[in-house]
Amino acid sequence: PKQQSSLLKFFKPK
Amino acid sequence: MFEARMSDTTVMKRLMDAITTLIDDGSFDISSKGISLQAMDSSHVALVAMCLRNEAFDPFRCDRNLSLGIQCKQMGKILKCSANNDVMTLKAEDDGDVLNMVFESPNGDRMSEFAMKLTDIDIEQSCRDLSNFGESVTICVTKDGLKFSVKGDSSNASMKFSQNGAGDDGNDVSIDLNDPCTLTFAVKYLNHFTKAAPLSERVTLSLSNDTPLVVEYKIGDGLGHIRYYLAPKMEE
Repeated sequence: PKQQSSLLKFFKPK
Repeated sequence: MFEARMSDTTVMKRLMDAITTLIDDGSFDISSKGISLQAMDSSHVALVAMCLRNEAFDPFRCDRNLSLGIQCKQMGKILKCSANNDVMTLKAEDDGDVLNMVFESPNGDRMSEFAMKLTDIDIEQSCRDLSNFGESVTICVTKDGLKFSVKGDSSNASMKFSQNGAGDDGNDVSIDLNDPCTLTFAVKYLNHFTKAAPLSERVTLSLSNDTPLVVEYKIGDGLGHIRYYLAPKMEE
C-alpha cells in the first residue's frame, strides 16, 4: 500500500 | 525600521486564512522586495511558500532585513478587528519584539491600534506522528484530461476535467502536459490548500511522477503568490 512520504525526502526548507 | 501600508486589508486577511490552515506560527521575512514566508506543517508533509511584493503596499519601507516570528492565529484575530476597506499599516522596529498594526477607515474617522508580541520560532520543530491521515486522492493526468479519484471505506468517487472543456462550475481547465502522470495525495491537505481560493480566480496544479505536488494561487495582478507543496503517498 502507498504510504505518506515526507517532504524532507525531496528537499529541506531553508 | 519596517513600515508598510496597505490600502485594503482584504488581501492580508485572505492570506492569513490561507496560511493558518497549515501552520500555527511562521517566520515572516521582510526585505526591500516585500514580505515572504516559507514554512512546513508540523508533520513535514506539506509546505507553504508565500510572497507578497512591495508593490502590494504603498509606501513600503524596510531599512534592514527582518524576520518576524508571528503566531498566525493571533494575527488573524487582530485582522478580524478591521473592516475590509480599512487601510492597514504594519510597523516593526529593527530590534523590537512587537509588530504594530494600525487600521484606519478610508475617511479617517476611526483608527484602531494593536501591538502583537513576536515569538522566537524554533524552525527545527520535532516531527509529530503521522498517525491520523484522511483518505487518499489519486490525481491522474493524461492528454485527455485530469481525473481525481478517491477510494473510501464505503464508497468511491471520481471527477474528471477535460482539456478544453469546462469544470462543473463552468471554469476553464487548461492542461500543459509533458508526460502522463499519476500520483496519490492525502485529501486533508488539498482541503487545507483550498483556503487560498479567495485570493485568486485560478489555481495551478503542477505534478510530476514521484515528486511533490505544487498548488499555486496568484495574488492580485502581479502582487505575489502563495504556493503549497505536498509530498505524495508512495509505495514503500
